[in-house]
Amino acid sequence: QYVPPYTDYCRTGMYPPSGATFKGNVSWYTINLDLPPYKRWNQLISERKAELNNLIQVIKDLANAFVPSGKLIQLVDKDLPLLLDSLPSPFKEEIKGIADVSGVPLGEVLLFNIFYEVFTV
Amino acid sequence: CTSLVAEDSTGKLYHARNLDFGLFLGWDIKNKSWAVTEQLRPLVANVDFQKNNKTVFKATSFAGYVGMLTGIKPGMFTLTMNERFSLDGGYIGLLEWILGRRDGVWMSFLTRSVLENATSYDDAKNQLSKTKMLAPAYFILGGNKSGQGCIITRSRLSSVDIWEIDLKKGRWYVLETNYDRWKDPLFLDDRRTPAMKCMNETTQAKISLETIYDVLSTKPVLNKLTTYTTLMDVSEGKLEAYIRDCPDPCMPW
Repeated sequence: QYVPPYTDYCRTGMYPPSGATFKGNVSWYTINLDLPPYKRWNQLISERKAELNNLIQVIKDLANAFVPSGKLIQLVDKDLPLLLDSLPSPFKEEIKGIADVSGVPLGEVLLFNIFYEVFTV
Repeated sequence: CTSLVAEDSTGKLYHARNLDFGLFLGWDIKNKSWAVTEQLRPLVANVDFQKNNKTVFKATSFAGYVGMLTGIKPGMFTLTMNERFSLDGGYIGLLEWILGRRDGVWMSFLTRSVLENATSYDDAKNQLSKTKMLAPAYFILGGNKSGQGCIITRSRLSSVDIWEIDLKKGRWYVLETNYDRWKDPLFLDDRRTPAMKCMNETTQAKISLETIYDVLSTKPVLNKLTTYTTLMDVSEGKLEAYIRDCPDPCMPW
């Protein structure tokens, strides 16, 4: 329904998940905390590199729609990485590792990781 | 987002959530979907964090995102986080961080750190309610003993409110969307009323991961922003997650 107040009925018998509202199971990955932080996410990111790039591209397209000059993304790529060293360990090393394995610019991976703080406005 | 912790008639605790994200981030008119939400779904991953080949905690996350929004420390506690909108928002904390005032903690780093290091439900509750943060948030925390379930409403500096399961008062579940519990939700975005209606219809006697999935599948609790549903059973150490979709007719949020 599109218009509040709520008048729909409570769903029953939806489990196990199937049908139109179920888009798939979620794969499992192991993150070995004994590894150096830089290497922890290598396997996961290697497998999801393309999907991560797609997300970042959509965010860049949105940013460029707001600021057509491309200066917002330039700021993210050039200046945001300066913030990395101020982040606590092991997060900064992990973010660096993800950027290197995925090929996504460091500032853009960092933006994804601090999205919550940026967008709670 | 919608998160809930519920206790069944035997004292067993369940914790579940819908993660909704991407509001106003690119509406695709043709496909009637949010651009960022669509791209987040393929990034959903379950992650088992291990030390010495033993599980420390498990979580549902996004590839490329090192913080945690949904997780379980088996046998000990479960944790989810919902976004809290406030004028004193994360952008102020971010600005302070850039200007060199760095005594706060980034939200998703705090949740991961709690999942990794907290030694009990009470320890987790203490850390989540007292640590200074860069942004406001709601933390939904479940434990492994009767009565251990709460919603911590956080400002950047401190806890504003802690709302707990209280069986003596008939409160066998706590449920949070994205609004302070003592205020009415925005009338255009009331997921709390339908979710509570469905929980009350289900009743404590019949609550289970299966019936909670039903609640989280009811529109508009399930909506166009929902990327995944995670169900957690702390005593069994079980976490299961499903990628969601909300075909029309469906609310955009």
